[in-house]
Amino acid sequence: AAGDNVKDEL
Amino acid sequence: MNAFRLAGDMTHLLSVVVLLLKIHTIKSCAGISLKTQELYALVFAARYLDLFIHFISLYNTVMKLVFLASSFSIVWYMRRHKIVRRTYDKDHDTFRHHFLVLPCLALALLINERFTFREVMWAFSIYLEAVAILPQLVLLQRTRNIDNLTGQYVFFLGAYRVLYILNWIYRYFTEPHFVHWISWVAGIVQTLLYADFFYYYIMSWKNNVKLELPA
Repeated sequence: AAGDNVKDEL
Repeated sequence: MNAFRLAGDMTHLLSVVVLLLKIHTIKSCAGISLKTQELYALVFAARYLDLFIHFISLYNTVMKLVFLASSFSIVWYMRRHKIVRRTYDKDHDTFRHHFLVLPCLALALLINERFTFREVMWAFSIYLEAVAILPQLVLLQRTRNIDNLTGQYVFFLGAYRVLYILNWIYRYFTEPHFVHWISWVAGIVQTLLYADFFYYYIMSWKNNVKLELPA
């Protein structure tokens, strides 16, 4: 969702 | 996932494969900084604390496990393996890497996205990764004969950082809500550290001479 800022990078 | 991100992850993976190839197959870690490898192991341990809590994707989980396992096994090889450890250039790998850890932790306590344990550890891992290459770059400067695999290892690591910046630029325009200033600023600093190395690496490749960094 917008603004969720999930850390999906390694 | 965009092409820059995938290419970045693949060059990161490739750098690890090159290093493992050197260590596992040639049984040599000459020119490789144990200090840098220890910092990377710490970086991944701190960053992937949520590995078994937050599931993002199978790709994400597998890559995290690969980076954790490879970084710790490289440290193990360099410290404990009876043949590999003899090739470690201890006398030139003198960077006081412990002095990087505390400032990074202090910075993470001050500047983070949220003041929680996991977020502070995440910020800490980002700051530490930015400077973790320093002992390796110093060791390269002191190494008279940089072998091809070592040069390629550092080159792929640097390429991974450049591709991550392109990935952020792409994400900035395609996913406006996706903003991690901490990783962007630290990532740009990290990439700049490679600038000097890149210059000499490309020159040596262009002129077809052995890579050597001026002291």
